[in-house]
Amino acid sequence: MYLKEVYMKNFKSFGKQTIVVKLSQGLTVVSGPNGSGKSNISDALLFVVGGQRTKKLRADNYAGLIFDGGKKGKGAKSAEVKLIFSNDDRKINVDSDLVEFTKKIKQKGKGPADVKTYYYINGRSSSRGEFHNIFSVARLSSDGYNVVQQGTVNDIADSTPKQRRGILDDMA
Amino acid sequence: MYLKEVYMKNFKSFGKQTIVVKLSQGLTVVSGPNGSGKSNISDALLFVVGGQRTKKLRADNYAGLIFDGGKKGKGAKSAEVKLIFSNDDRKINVDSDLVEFTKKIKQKGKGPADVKTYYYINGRSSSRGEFHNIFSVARLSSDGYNVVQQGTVNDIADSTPKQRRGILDDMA
Amino acid sequence: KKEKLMEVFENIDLNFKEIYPKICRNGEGYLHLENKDEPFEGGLIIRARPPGKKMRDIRYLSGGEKSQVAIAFILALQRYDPSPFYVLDEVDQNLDMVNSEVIAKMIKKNSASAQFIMISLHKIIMNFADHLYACYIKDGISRMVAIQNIQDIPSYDEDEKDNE
Amino acid sequence: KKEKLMEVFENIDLNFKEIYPKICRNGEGYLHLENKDEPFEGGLIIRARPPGKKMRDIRYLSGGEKSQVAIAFILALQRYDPSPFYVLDEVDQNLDMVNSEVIAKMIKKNSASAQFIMISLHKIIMNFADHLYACYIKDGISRMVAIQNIQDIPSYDEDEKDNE
Ligand SMILES: Nc1ncnc2c1ncn2[C@@H]1O[C@H](COP(=O)(O)OP(=O)(O)OP(=O)(O)O)[C@@H](O)[C@H]1O
Ligand SMILES: Nc1ncnc2c1ncn2[C@@H]1O[C@H](COP(=O)(O)OP(=O)(O)OP(=O)(O)O)[C@@H](O)[C@H]1O
Ligand SMILES: [Mg+2]
Ligand SMILES: [Mg+2]
Repeated sequence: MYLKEVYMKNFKSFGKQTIVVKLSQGLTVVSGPNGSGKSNISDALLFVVGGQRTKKLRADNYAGLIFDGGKKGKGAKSAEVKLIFSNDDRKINVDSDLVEFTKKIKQKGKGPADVKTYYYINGRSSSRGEFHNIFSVARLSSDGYNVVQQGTVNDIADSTPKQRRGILDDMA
Repeated sequence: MYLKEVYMKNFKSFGKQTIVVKLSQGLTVVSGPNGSGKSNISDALLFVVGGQRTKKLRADNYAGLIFDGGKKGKGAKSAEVKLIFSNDDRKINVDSDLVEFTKKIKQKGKGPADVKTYYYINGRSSSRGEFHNIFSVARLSSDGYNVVQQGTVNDIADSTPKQRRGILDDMA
Repeated sequence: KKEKLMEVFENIDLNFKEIYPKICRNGEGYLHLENKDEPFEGGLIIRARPPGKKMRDIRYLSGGEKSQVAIAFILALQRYDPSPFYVLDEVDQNLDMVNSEVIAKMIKKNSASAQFIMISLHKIIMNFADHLYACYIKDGISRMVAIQNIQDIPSYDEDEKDNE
Repeated sequence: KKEKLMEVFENIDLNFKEIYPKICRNGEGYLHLENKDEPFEGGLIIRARPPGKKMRDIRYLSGGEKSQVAIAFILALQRYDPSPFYVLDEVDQNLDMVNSEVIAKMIKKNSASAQFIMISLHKIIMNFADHLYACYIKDGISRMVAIQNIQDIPSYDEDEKDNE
């Protein structure tokens, strides 16, 4: 089981033209200038496998995750991230060789909180709870330290002894 | 007026053999591997022109600033930093073309707090108060942001609005 | 609750003692609970001895040395609770080229048994990649391009000029 | 007290508005007091628009973009309260090579009227130095060597091996 493809459309700095990132097993390195969107890719992964906390995604609320139009354009109304896993070994508790997890957010009204969230597995409608269960069984959820966001190394290096013990508490 | 030479002896990772750094006006760049002692040079400058706060010098107390002997050796008993300024324009309120500021710490007893501090200007005995007055008049003291320690940029980037206003309060 | 914390602590300390010497090439380090009897009353201390130096608390190490300790601690946590895929976003930020290379080699080795995505500005890390992507941005819209040959990495100079 | 703070704020905001666009090459930014009437009741907001993007609070910028804003803020403070000598310790840590070079050029220019000491791991910064020093350590003892020619910088590989 591994992450095979990532699709991003109108998610943060990724615009309306869907961006497809093909991955394989082993080590993939992403580089690029400051502000080019590297950490937004990690946010896209967290958006699907992580919990609800938008603070970790560097946005005030889900509306802040929708592409704002960039230099010239108007902001989009919805954003979508799709993760496709190769699942030959059935480590993901879904009976198909490829499993597609899609999370979509749509702005319904004017307010930043008027955003509706949609979850899909292989095209059929799902829920946050089902996503969470499947990801924790497959050990894909981000509760541990498998997604190390930018700045985490500095945070740990400068943390207090109590904060560090708190990390062990979470693991326990 | 500019900083012409820095002498360090038994100060942090600089050992008993006095290290002399000759400087000139313009831009001096210091590079080197992790842990080689670059930031300790900035600490040596702060030790002389800065206030008493050892926390800024990354040590528990003054005893922690004395060379600990490194891999094989025994710790030293005293540490010394000397700054020599070129003072043709007499911006420093001392009547000599070169002004030598020397700060020395000596371990008197076993306890970490049993350290005595000595101040010298051009070889004659001085005091913390005299150092402080001369440095603030010459605008050399580190109360502003003229010594930007490692990590300060990250600290400001991640600071809260109240902390940032606090920086303006200090300037006022 | 307390037994569980002690079990976690012992495992992660063991992992840390194995991983840190590899990251700093020959030093040693360990984790220590301030209050072993009542662990929830105290914190977790990390002490390390970079090669050629005396043992110190993480607070008194250099910026890069602290990063090495923090990375070893993160990898020790990951080993205790393994996952099939990992993302590491600029963990090598404070490291010089030699130490960045050590981390890249280690992650490359770990990538034999799990999928790793590393984000980095250091070219030295790219040498170890099985797949390389360059991210760039134009008019506020991000794009990604797969790089076949590391020489092809669009030097940020061209990219940046394009930006304006 | 309040008048003094407002005077400081106005000056530093003016400096920031001038310096930030030079650092990020064509963006804009400003400082803003949360509570202008009672400044001590509120904080200081920093907003910035990197080139090609929309205006945002510093919190939502990328790591490197945040560093650029922070550096501009520090230089704005320095301009308000000038000193004859400055030390900048790895301020370019989060920056890519293009942005590091922009900072180096700016500091080089400023070094015509004040003495600057910059500590950096990025080779691109060294090109701008009037004087270059390499720091290295053996058996826990630091030494310094003046470098005449940037090619002479002992590649950290040799240094490091020596360390053991
Ligand atoms: N909803 C959004 N719409 C458009 N752009 C956004 C949105 N949210 C964030 N951004 C922009 O995305 C950019 C951040 O990109 P990101 O943090 O991924 O950069 P990076 O490549 O990691 O850079 P660095 O090397 O500096 O860490 C910022 O400029 C930010 O303003
Ligand atoms: N009293 C002391 N005696 C000996 N060594 C000391 C003393 N105090 C600190 N050190 C050591 O000095 C080293 C720190 O050096 P410094 O912080 O200057 O490194 P640096 O060159 O800035 O590295 P980096 O690039 O990682 O920031 C540390 O390894 C620290 O343990
Ligand atoms: Mg980033
Ligand atoms: Mg340093």
